[in-house]
Amino acid sequence: MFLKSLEIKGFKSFADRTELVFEPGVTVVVGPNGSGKSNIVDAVTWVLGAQGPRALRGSKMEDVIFAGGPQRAALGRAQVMLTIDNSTGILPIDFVEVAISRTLYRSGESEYSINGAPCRLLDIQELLSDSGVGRQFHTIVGQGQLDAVLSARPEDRRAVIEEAA
Amino acid sequence: MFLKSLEIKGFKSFADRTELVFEPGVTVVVGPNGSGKSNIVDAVTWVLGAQGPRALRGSKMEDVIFAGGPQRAALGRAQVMLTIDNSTGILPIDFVEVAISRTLYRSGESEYSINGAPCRLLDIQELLSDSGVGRQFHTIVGQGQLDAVLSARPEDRRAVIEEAA
Amino acid sequence: IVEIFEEAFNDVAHHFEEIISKLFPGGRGRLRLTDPENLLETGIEVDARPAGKSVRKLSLLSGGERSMAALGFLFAVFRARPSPFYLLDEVEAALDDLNLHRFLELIDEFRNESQLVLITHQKRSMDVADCLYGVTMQGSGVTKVVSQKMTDPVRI
Amino acid sequence: IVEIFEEAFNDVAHHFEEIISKLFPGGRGRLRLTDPENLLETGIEVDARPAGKSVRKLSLLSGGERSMAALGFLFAVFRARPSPFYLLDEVEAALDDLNLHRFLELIDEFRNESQLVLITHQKRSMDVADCLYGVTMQGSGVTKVVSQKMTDPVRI
Ligand SMILES: Nc1ncnc2c1ncn2[C@@H]1O[C@H](COP(=O)(O)OP(=O)(O)OP(=O)(O)O)[C@@H](O)[C@H]1O
Ligand SMILES: Nc1ncnc2c1ncn2[C@@H]1O[C@H](COP(=O)(O)OP(=O)(O)OP(=O)(O)O)[C@@H](O)[C@H]1O
Ligand SMILES: [Mg+2]
Ligand SMILES: [Mg+2]
Repeated sequence: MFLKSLEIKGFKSFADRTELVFEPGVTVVVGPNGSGKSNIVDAVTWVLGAQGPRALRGSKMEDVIFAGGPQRAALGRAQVMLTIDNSTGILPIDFVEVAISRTLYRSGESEYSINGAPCRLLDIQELLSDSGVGRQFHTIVGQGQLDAVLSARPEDRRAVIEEAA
Repeated sequence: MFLKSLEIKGFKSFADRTELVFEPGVTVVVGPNGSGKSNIVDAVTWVLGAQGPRALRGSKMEDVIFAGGPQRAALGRAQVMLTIDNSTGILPIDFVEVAISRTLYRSGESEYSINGAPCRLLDIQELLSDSGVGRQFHTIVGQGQLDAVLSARPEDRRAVIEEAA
Repeated sequence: IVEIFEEAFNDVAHHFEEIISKLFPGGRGRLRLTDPENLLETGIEVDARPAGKSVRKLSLLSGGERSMAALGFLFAVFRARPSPFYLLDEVEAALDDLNLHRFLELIDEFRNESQLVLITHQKRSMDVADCLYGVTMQGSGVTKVVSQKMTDPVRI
Repeated sequence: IVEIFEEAFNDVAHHFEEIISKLFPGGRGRLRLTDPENLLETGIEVDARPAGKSVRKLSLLSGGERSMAALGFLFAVFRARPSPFYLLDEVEAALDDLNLHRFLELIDEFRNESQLVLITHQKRSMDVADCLYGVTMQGSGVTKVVSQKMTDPVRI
């Protein structure tokens, strides 16, 4: 199982629809301060089912919707779609390709879908939880989060291993 | 008032007596990971009267004494002396040059002196507190401590300004 | 449940020692249980000692050394219980040139085991890319992404 | 006491706006009191907005942008209520090349106001040194310091 592509639209600084295609192996993302690199990490964290705004550096869930720029009005919704190659069948679903999508409207309404079929956030979380991807304590290391591995309590380090196992 | 020199002996990785001479202007300290750069910062923090081992990344006060290496036995004491130019008279003491010294023995005993005259830790702290140097919340920014300025509570930021004023 | 944890811990501990010997050549590292009698609730402590040093207390290690020890732990988990992909955001910030080289060698080793996405603003980290994305924001507050496929990433 | 704080706050706030306009060219920054009615207990909030962006929430700023805002606050305090010396340990870790340049220009401005000691493992930061110390540890666990006086630091 691996990531095939990530489509971001209206999420944080991605006012314009953007698609990143991933290969097996190493993908490196570079750019200046404030260009949007960590926002890509936030987009993946979000579409995989993150709950609560603080995991995404915000204070309200609405903070992930493009807030506008000097020549650009704010948008009304944020949408992220992650397409995963499932040819090894790790995800318990009968598709070779699995597209997970999450949308948030400024009204506060959310939509979720798997391969175009509407579902609940819980369905996305459950689909992923057995594949070693669902919770991302250790698969996604956010900026400045590396030292937490060492400064954490011993019980928290245990939890990392338990979740990975 | 400015720093003239720093003498470090037996403190952390400074098993050999080391003297750094400072000029007015900008001094830059470079070196590889783990070479001892932040230990220099710890030495200044310590001789200026830091209390408690955690300000120096340790868990016991004794952690600042050179613990030995593969070919070097542990030492019995740590000593740091900071010499300050006082020709502007900022420090309320009748000397053009002020040498502050702090020593810790493995037994746990401490010695302090100002220009060679034994004194208490409190005397050092009081000498410095009026000069804008005594507490170092903002004059010494430790490694990884920069973001704390922003993540601190608003009351703590107020305290920074109060102490500087 | 306890056996699942015990087995996982032993695998991770084994790989930790191996990986630390590469990240700290000549040094050593070990994971230990805080309470081996109580496998249900025990926590995990990390010991790491760079070459030529006798200090083992993690808090006394330097910024770069702590980053290397943390990366050792994470990659030991990656190898013991692999996930399909990993996303690492500027984890090499505290590393000097030599440690960065060792970290990139580790990435090289892992590229066939898992898919890795590395976020960085350092040029040397670009060398290991199979695929490179450049992110910009041209004063409009809107991110733009440009991709460049690397046909031959530098093998470290 | 309250007047001392009020006066100091106003000076710091004034310098903060000035310094932020250099660290974020085209952007703006402001300090505000959380409770202006209660000068005895009020806290201080930091607002900073880089050029071309409308997001003002500090938590949403990037790592490098947060470093620049934090440096703006610190240096505003440095200028409003100077101390004789400052010791900064790897404060430029999150900065890209352009922001590092702006930070080094700020150091250049301050070199006549206060004595500055900068710890770094980045080569470009060495350019501003009047005096340079190299620190090494040759596998013996013992630090050795070598000094090199710069007669002509690079004026940024
Ligand atoms: N909802 C939003 N609408 C518009 N812009 C946003 C929104 N949320 C965040 N941003 C902007 O995105 C930028 C941060 O991007 P990001 O954290 O991805 O930067 P980065 O490339 O990781 O930079 P660094 O190298 O400094 O870590 C900030 O300037 C912030 O103002
Ligand atoms: N009491 C002690 N005795 C001997 N060595 C010590 C002692 N305390 C700390 N050290 C050693 O000093 C080293 C840390 O030095 P320091 O934090 O100054 O490194 P640094 O140059 O700042 O590196 P970095 O660039 O990674 O931040 C560690 O390797 C640690 O083991
Ligand atoms: Mg970032
Ligand atoms: Mg350091």
